[in-house]
Amino acid sequence: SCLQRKILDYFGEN
Amino acid sequence: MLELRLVQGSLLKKVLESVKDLVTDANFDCSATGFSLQAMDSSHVALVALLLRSEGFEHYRCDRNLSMGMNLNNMSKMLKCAGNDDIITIKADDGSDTVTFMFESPTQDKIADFEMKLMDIDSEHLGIPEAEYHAIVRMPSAEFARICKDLSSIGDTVVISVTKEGVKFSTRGDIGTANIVCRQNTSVDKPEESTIIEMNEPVSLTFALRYMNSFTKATPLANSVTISLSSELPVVVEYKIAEMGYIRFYLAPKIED
Repeated sequence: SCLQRKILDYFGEN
Repeated sequence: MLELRLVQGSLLKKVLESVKDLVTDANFDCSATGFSLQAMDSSHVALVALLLRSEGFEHYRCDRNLSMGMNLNNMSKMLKCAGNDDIITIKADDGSDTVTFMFESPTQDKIADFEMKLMDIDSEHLGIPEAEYHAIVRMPSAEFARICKDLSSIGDTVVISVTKEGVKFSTRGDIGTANIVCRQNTSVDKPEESTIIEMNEPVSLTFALRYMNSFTKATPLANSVTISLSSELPVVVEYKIAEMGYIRFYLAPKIED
């Protein structure tokens, strides 16, 4: 099965 | 005081149609650089970044940086009242809780203004780093839209693989599997119909087709789409908006559990 990553796993808050 | 006059008003209508199903509420930021938006979908799986540069507007007045929270469905309802040939002007006063959209017909015989309530939206602004991508594919936007639509009738996810052979879009579902390979093709007369693959190293990533299909709502904005892939980053699906800027969609991949 596949796990959906999130945008926040990659990009931090400015 | 903010006053932005966009002669090609249809661009703004198309922008709204391409983001309103992905994002419900968003802050539009206005600065000397331009009119921009950055927002994530409610699941925080996809992010949209829009820039309409100030130079692309016939008149651009933005006295100080302003962030305007809008419900995109309501904004879309208002912009649908503008004709495709209309000039659209966006106006707001400092400290006001409304924004006005003014629509002028090309012959100036009809002028309409629609005032919309603004809303307070608490949104984080993400830092998106400049990155080197393993592979960048440029292809006709209509072709990409067709592939995403076709594959979504077979499966829920698409595996996008770039090798020196080309770019492969694959899916599998209950009824079977599908593979579509697009090879580099620069021989066509029209550059917008060519497929160009720049590959530094092979890459293969899995994405939810539901989001890809949502991104293709931006197809009317550009003849070409650019898909940038790296195994360490969300994919970027970019539509350039002629003379003005871009709309970029970022989608986090699915990974093996």
